[in-house]
Amino acid sequence: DSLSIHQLSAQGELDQLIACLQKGEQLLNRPDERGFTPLMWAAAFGEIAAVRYLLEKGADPHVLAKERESALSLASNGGFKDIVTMLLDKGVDINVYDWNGGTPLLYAVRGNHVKCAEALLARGADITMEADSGYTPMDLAVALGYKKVQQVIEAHILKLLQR
Amino acid sequence: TQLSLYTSPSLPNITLGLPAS
Repeated sequence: DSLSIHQLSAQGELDQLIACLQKGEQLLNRPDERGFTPLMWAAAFGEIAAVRYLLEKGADPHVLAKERESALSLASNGGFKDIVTMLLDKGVDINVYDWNGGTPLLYAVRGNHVKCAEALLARGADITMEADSGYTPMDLAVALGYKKVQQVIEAHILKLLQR
Repeated sequence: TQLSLYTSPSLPNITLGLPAS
């Protein structure tokens, strides 16, 4: 039995991933049945070496899955700041939104991932974008009682006002 | 050897469980 390229990416099985891609380049951006590419699986499960390797091989970081999920949102949701930074360095849309209006910043806040929220805010994530339910990142931080994330957003707003 | 499979990634509903804003 062999694992699919999506499973190899998610499990960070780099040697097998390299071998698998050597057999078939076209697998690099192969979406699964919900539209998730190997890069998205690696980003969702925090496999930084796999993310780095797939990007080096030319994996497309801009691909959206069927419900507009993105590698950046998956990494932000998981709190994987280094992967968030890698994807932002590839110029992905920092304000991409999906099926419930979720943006990378909203997922970072929802997961109480302070470092991810800081990284996204530092790179200009839009703090006014609301989820379909009308919650902004600040609303969400307050509603969930995530004080540190709330402070990070407040500090960012102050910085914007001072400019 | 038993292969362990990860379940497909997914993104949660942002405001599940919160009152309507």
